[in-house]
Amino acid sequence: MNIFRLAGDMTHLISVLVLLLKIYATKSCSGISLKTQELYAIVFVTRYLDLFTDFISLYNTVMKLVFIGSSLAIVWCMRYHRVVRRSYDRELDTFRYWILLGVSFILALVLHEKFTLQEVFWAFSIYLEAVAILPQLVLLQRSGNVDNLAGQYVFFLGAYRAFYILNWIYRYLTEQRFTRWISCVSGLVQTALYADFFYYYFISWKNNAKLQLPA
Amino acid sequence: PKPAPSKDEL
Repeated sequence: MNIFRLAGDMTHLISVLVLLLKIYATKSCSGISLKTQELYAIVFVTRYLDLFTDFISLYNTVMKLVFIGSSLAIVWCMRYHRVVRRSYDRELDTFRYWILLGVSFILALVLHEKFTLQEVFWAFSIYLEAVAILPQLVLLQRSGNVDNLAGQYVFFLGAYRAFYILNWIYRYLTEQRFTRWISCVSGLVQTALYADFFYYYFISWKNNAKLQLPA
Repeated sequence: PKPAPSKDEL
């Protein structure tokens, strides 16, 4: 565990927990894409199948359970909570996410380390995570502005990806270990998707103005 | 270098 990895995990954790707590406290999920949240729930469930087969560390196990639990709780809130579900921007959240699921699954069937159930699902979760933010970015784009919650959420997720890349570089230099290319290429794609958003986030922060994305 | 055990990352 190095400082970049820890910072990455913490910003990831903050992004998910802040989202869940704010949805619950304000009873509103306006500006948040249910499709992205469902994709993340699928990502965590399919990636952490090794909870049943391998023990890495207590930290690892607890974090996995927190990620699975909190992502399912967010989906539950947005879908079924009597009050919260009314604020869901259903008509703006129309990204055809089955395309992302299909492409990721086919890619995982073709590109994986070993042809076992666990390895194929692991690769699938890596590919899916890389593109899972797209429905959220499209929703932000369509609504034309971002409230604090959605903006902070995407900001922390982007920070998490940036720290993970630093973590890989650090591990390469200090542990003489290279990150598996499946994670590496997917991670770079994922981080690139945030770059555009970060640009506008930075501009709005600099001007102390509400975040406005171009139509 | 050896491959990093990617499964130890989240």
